[in-house]
Amino acid sequence: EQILEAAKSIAAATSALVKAASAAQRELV
Amino acid sequence: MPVFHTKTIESILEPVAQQISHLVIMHEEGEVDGKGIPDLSAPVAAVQAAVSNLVRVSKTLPPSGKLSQSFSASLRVENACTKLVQAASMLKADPYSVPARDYLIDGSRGILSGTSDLLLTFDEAEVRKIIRVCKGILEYLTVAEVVETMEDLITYTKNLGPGMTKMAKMIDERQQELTHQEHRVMLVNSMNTVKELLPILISGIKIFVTTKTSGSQGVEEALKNRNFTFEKMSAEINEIIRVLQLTSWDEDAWA
Repeated sequence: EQILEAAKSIAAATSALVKAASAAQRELV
Repeated sequence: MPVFHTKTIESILEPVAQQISHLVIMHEEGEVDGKGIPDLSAPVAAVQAAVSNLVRVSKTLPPSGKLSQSFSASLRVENACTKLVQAASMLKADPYSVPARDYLIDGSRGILSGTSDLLLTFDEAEVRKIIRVCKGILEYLTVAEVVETMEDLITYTKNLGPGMTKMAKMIDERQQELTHQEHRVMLVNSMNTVKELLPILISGIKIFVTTKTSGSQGVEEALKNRNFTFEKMSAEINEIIRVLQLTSWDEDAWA
């Protein structure tokens, strides 16, 4: 359960990071 | 063909995988059009914190057995995170840095792959739990061979029933969890066959017991029928065990 929760947190943080990188690129177009 | 083996893993990783694919496309466009990426220190710090938590949790797990694989997967996630930190640092200095974009993509992919391995390791542990129950049933089925009285048969039926119900429930939950449709169908079909054969086995044992007790003819025939059903059930349970261990990759390799 703990690992599952930890994996979910990593996935959410990575998703937010990648989204931020993609959005930032879009803003700079 | 689904990429992720279970719905739980899919629900966790599919959104990240899509985001990364999107980033790769933008990266390719960025290289052509010269688009920049500003400071990503804050979101990278959030990933770092989540990874540190994972490493901490992994260290609390037993060092023996297959769960130790989770430790090596968490190390890979940790290494991938280092790349993200480097990428953020490089992008802070140069938002157009191509190596930084590569690090960002490699790091994100590494986290995705490491987390996927980690979740698969835990999924394998869940599958092993189901297999233990299946093997318990397989073992108990063999007791049919020593049932020679009606009292034995009552005890046998009483003991087999709850185990069979537990196995059916676990298999049903597992099939619902799988993303691979063919594996789901295989599990459902085999489990249904086992359920259908159970009363036939009990009936077969009963015929054998009554025939033997009364000294009537046909003991050999009754024995053959009982064994045939027992063997068919065992074969189906072994098939369930095989399918439980399949992943999409195995199926492709087999095909």
